Amino acid sequence: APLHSKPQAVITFPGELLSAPSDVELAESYLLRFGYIQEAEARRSSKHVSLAKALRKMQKQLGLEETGELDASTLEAMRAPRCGVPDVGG
Amino acid sequence: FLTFEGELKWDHMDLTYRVMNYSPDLDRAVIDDAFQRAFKVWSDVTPLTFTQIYSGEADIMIMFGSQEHGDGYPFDGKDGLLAHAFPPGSGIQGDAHFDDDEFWTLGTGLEVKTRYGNANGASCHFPFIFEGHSYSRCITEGRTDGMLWCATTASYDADKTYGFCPSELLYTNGGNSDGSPCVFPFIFDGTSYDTCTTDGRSDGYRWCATTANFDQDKKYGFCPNRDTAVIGGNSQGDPCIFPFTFLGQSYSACTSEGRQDGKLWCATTSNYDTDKKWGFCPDRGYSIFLVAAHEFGHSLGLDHSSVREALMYPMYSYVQDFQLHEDDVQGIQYLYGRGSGPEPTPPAPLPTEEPQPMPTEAGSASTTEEEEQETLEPTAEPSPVDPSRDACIEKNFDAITEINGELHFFKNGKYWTHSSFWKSGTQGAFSIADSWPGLPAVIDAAFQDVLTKRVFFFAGRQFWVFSGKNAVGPRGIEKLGIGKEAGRITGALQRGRGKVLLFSGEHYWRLDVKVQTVDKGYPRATDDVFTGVPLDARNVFLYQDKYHFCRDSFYWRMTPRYQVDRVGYIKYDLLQC
Repeated sequence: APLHSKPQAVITFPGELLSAPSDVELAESYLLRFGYIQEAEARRSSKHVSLAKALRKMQKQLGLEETGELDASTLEAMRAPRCGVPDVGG
Repeated sequence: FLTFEGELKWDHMDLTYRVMNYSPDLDRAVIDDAFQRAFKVWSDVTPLTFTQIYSGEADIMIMFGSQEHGDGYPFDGKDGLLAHAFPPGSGIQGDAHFDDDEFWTLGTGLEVKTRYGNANGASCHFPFIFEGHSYSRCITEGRTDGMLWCATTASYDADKTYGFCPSELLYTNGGNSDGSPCVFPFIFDGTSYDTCTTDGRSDGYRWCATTANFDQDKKYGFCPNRDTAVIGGNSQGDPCIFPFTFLGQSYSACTSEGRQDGKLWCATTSNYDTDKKWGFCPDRGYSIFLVAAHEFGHSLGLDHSSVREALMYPMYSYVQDFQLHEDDVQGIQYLYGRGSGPEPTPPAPLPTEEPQPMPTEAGSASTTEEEEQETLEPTAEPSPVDPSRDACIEKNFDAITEINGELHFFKNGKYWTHSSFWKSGTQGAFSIADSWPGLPAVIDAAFQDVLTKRVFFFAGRQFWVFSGKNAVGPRGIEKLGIGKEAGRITGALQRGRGKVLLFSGEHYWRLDVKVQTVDKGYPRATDDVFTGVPLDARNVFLYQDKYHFCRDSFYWRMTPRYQVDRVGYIKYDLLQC
C-alpha cells in the first residue's frame, strides 16, 4: 500500500547500536514499502520495535544471508534499482 | 516462483496490449519492438498470444509516468523504483507502468542514431553480429576508409542494414589538439592507421592523430570511448582501464565498491590504490526490454521470485543474452500450461559406426587388426541416464583446455567438464554464454593463466580475458603482436614463468601473459620443436603436465622433453566414455 506517513515508532536493531540515521530511514521505508512490515503492526508496537524479524523475512526473500541485521549486503540490496511491486502482500 | 494471492490469471489466452505513451529516450519503434520481444518471452512457453492495439481498452495498458501518475503508487525520480504492474483483471488490473524519470535504453547506454547507409537513420542495435563476431559499439571493421558504422538490427550478417555513426564520436579529448577530430588514415611511425590505437603508449589509452601525418605534425588527442569515458571524479573524459586494482582486488568492470551511494565508478589507470585516478561510469540506463518482460510477468499473474537468476526476481540486473529461467517457466506454465511448442528433442541415438583404426604415427591411420584389438578400450553400453553421453557422441571439439583442474571440452555454444579426480566424471552440457557472457558460440582455443587464474579465449582473430564472469574484450590478437598470418589460434600450452605458447597453422608464438605481448623472435615453426605430432591439430592443450595435440578422434600426448609417449582416443582416454 502507498506510504501515507512515516511510522512513528523508533526502530531499533537488537544487539547493536543504531547505524547512521539515513540507513535506518532507508530500512524503515524499504520494509514498509515492500510489505515486510505493516503500518498497523508498527503502530501497535511500543515505541521501540524490533525489526529483526522483518529484516530476516526480507533477506530470505531476496536470497541474502539471514542475519536479521542491517548489514552491508542488506543495505546494498535496499539501494538497488528494482520493481515497485511489493514482495509481500497484495 | 510465487503467484498472487488467489492465483489471479487471465481467463482467455488471446491478450491485447496498448502503449498509451512513449519515453523520449528511445524511438517509438525501438520501444514497440522491445515490448513485443518482452511479450514473446512469455508467449514462447505458454499458449498465450499478444496483439498490440492502438485504440480502446486493451487487457494490458502500458504507460510511462513519473512521480504520482494517477494510481496512488507514485514513482520516486531517477533510479530506485523502475516500474510496476498489476495482476490480471479488469480496469487497472493487468496494466504496466514505467517510471519516466529513468533513462530507458536497451541496457547498454546511449542510443546512437545513424546517418546515411541503408537504414534511414535508424539507431544502432547493440550488440550486433558482423562476420560472426559480436560488437557493442560503432566499428570500422570491414571498411578501409576508417568510417565508423553499426548495424541497425541484431545481425548485419543476416539483415545487411547499417548506417554510419556520428562523427562526433571521434572528437578527441586531451592531447594537444584542443578537441579536433581524428583524421583517418594517419601515419605513425611509418605505418598507416585507420582507427584509434594504443601503439606507442604503455598506459593503454587509445589515441589518434588529428592530422594525416603524426610523424610530421605531432598533433594528436585521445579517442573518446563512449562506452567507458568517465564522468567527473578526477579524470573527466578519460577511459576506464580494465582490469584495475582497488584495495588489492582486481576489477574488470565498473563497481560501486567503496561507495555508499551505489554509484558505479572505475579507475582510469590500472591501479587505483597507488594512482587514485578515477571517475564515474557513464549511465547505461535500464533495459526497457528486461524491465518490461519482468512487469509483464506481473500482468500475467506472477509475483516476485526469490531465485536471484530468475526474471521475476525483484531487483534489476542487466544481462546481455537473456534467457528465461526455469523458475519463471515453471511459474507461468503453472498458470497457463505449456502451449503448443515442440516437444523437447529426444537425445541422439548412440553411434553405431566402427571406430577408426588407430594411427601409428602422425598423419597416418594404418594399422593391423591385432593392433586395433590391442588399443581399443572396451566400449560398455552407457546407462540410460549417462550424463556424459552427449559429450561422448561429439566429434571434433572446437577447443579443449584445463580450467580450475577440470578438462573443458567446447563445442557450438556448449561445453562439458571432466575431472579425473571426482567420481562425477564428465558433466554437462553447460552453456558457454552462461559461464562466460559475451563469448561467441564457437571458440578456437582457451587457456587459464596459472598465476592469476584468468582465462583467455580465442575466436578468429579476437580474444577475451575473463576474471570469473567479468571480461575484457573482444580485442584483436594484433594487440598481442600476432600478425595477420595467423587466421586463428588453435591451441595454447602454458610453459611456466608467465609464458604461454599460442599455436596457429604450422607456427607458434610465445606470449608473455603479464604484458600480453608475444616475445621477439616469433613465430617459429611447430615441427622444429614438436616433432611427431600433427601440424594440423585442431586442439592443443596442456593436461596433467603433458602436451596434447588433437586431430579427428585421436590425441597425441607429448612429454615436456618433446617425446610422444601415447596416441589415444579422445573419448575413451580423456572423456573416459
